[in-house]
Amino acid sequence: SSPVPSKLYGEIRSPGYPKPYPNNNISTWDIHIPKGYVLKLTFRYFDLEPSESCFYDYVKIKADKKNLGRYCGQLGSNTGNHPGRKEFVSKGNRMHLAFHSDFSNEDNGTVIPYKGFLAYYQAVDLDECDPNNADEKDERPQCQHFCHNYVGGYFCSCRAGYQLQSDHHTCKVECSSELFTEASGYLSSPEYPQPYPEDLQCNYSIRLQKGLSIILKFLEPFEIDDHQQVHCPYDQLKIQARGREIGEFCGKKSPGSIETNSNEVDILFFTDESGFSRGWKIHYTSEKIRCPQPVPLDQFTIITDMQPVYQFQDYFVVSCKTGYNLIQGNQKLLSFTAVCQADGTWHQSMPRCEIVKCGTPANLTNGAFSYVNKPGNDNYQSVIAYRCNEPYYHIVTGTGGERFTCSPEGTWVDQDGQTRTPACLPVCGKPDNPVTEIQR
Amino acid sequence: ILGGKRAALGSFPWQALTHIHGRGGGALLGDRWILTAAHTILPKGAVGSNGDLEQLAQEANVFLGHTSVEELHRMGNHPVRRIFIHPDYNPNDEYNFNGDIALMELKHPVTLGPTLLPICLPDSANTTFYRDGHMGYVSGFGVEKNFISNELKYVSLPSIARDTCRRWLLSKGTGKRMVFSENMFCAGFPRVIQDTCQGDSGSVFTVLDAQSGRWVATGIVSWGIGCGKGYGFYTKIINYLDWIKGIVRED
Repeated sequence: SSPVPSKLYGEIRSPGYPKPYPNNNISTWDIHIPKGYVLKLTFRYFDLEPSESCFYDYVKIKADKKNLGRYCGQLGSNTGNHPGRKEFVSKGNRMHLAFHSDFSNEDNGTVIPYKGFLAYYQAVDLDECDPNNADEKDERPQCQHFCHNYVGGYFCSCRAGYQLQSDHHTCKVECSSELFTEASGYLSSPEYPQPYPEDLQCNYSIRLQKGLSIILKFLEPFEIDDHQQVHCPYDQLKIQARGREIGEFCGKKSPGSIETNSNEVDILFFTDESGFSRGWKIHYTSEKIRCPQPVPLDQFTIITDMQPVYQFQDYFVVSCKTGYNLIQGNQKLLSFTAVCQADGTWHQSMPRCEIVKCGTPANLTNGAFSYVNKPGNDNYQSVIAYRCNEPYYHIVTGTGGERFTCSPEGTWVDQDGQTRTPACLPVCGKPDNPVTEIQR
Repeated sequence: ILGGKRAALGSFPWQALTHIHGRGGGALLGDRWILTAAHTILPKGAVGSNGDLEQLAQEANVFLGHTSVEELHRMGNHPVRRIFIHPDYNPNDEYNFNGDIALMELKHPVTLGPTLLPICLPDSANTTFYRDGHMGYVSGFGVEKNFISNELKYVSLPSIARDTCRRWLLSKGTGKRMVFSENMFCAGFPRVIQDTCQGDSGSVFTVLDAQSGRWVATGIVSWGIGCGKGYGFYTKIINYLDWIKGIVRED
């Protein structure tokens, strides 16, 4: 007897194959492959002395404590029992072969050189999850919830809210640390919409990336034990967002839809030892958290491409009307962008727009300037006019003249947009009191 | 100034009083240039004046803005940054005042007003002012009847035709040796005592340009033979306009 190494495939040959097998030979083989597989055996070559009921020479196959047959003969011979291409499949992971040859292989005084046989076996995965494969006294327990086959074995799993027990088959409610990280999904009380089990301490945590806001939508039916007078004395469904309690629910009135404005939500479900309510189911979705609609602080502020809704990572750009500066604190800004943060707030507060001031205009040597509108008003669009100390100086300006306007850039510019201050040039040859002869 | 009158405040607001090698005059151009005669800075035959213009600029005193010498001194002088002497001027040639023109740049521009105003330069094309008999005014703080004046005086004099000047000059002993160049003109009377004199050098001979209504400097008091005894000789400014503008505009 030769145990066959537990490979997942192999060959078995009659003694001396492919030479004729010896007389008076008994050989047995025990094929043993790992659990989770079944054995499949076929004869690639079969040539044994034929006889009625394979009385003389034969191969006997057994598996799962059953006889799978006794074979002998040659292909096409009338007597004997040739196996042909038949596949012998075990239910378990063992198979036993026995070969027997008698003292002669004569036929009418002629020795016939029967070659024997060449068998090929292979391990074939056993789909333990297929109910048909589970035979009646299968000691293996069934998976209570879900069975997952894989080559060479299988494993069980449980519905959400349940945990596989140490026997790897049964599921017990386990909802104390359910974690949901998908952008949307469903969660419900165990067995929903069947009545939920007693003594639950469920904690469903939804943890999404920052910047998302979770929206909870309760589906029908919604049914949690409650009391007419006392608020949720028996079973409670609590919803918390970032530790802040959003609500505690029970009874038959669905909470409908809840916008949590948070990327982290905990749903706690506590039940007492009794009750037949059908529980609850939530379809949660998420959307980028929203930020408050930006509101300009004054009438000179322009929010570019105002959107109806601003969500996480959205931004808005603020500018000012011409002639106004963006001011934040006391700082003048060249530009301003606010980004909606993960907590639904803007990363910086709205600036304001202050009118551009040009400051005191440049002094004019030997001259002066005067405010055309309001004295001392150096705001944007204010106008000043330069003049020289006439008649002793005369003004020399660019082509833009002597009137200057406070420009959006905060500089005083003439009509041509030039900033160059005029000049007062001396007036020659014009004495105040020129010599005039009277007497002639 | 001989035979002249006291100048009223504001009549000759361009008049400068200078003290360099003695008293002299000048005229304000723009708000920072003084036009004067080169010999007030580099006198003829002055021994030892090595003509170090930087040194002279440091020592020069220029007063502006009044007709009283006392007042001018009280108001304080205007320091001089740079001096430009015309290259044709030769301090060693006693009888040749050709190129007797200089510019002094003030360190600080002055603020103009009724008593301080620049004189205009003539238009290079307008030689009318040098025609025989064209009246002009000359002001100065120079000598009058052997006394240096404490007041600004002025006198009105006619420009004289060049031939007349030349003949007059030749009739004078010393005059024979004097150079009367194209860059000069003479003005005054042969027998009336109205003239400029020592101390007036550098002051300008001005005329009222009827067209523009402006007073224009046509000459600079330069030299003469005695005072009040005939014509005075003036540097012809119109011949130096490019030189003047080259310096003033360069700045």
